[in-house]
Amino acid sequence: MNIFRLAGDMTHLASVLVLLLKIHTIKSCAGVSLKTQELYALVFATRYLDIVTDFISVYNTVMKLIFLGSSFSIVWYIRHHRVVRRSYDKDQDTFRHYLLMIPCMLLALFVHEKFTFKEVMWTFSLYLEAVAILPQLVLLQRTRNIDNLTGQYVFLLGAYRGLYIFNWIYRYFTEPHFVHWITWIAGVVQTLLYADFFYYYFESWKNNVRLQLPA
Amino acid sequence: RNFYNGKDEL
Repeated sequence: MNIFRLAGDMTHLASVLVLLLKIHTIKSCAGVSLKTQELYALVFATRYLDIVTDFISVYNTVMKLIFLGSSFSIVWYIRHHRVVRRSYDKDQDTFRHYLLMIPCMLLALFVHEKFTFKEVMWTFSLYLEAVAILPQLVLLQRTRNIDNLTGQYVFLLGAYRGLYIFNWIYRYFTEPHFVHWITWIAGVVQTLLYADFFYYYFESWKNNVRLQLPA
Repeated sequence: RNFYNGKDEL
């Protein structure tokens, strides 16, 4: 494990904690896209099928359990918690997630390393994770005032993806590897989706004004 | 064989 990978995982963990903090303590999910959260729950459920078949490390298993548990509980909170669900912007969060799920599944069925159930599911999760943030970005664009926690959540998620790219570059030069360009392309696409958000995030930070994305 | 294939990542 290199420093970029660890920093990436910690940023990812921090993003989840920020979101849980907002939902659990403020009892609000305003500005949070349920569609994106459902997609993440599906991403982890399909990617971590190996949790029961392969053991990598205690760290790996614990982190997988955290990401599975947190993503499903966030979805549960937004859908069912008696107070939290009232703050959900249902009318704004209109992105149809099957428009992302179906193409990702088709792509995974045709473009993968091995045609096995686990491998296709793993590839599907990579493709889906790459685009899962889109409903959240669309929702942010529609939200006039983005609160600090929601802004930080998206920023941390973007930082996590960026750090993973540094991790791959580092591993490329230091470890034996075979080509897995699928991971590279999905990861780069995912990071690029945040470029626009990062630009406005830093602008608002520099000018000390509230974050707002242009429509 | 201990090739890096990304499966040890999260």
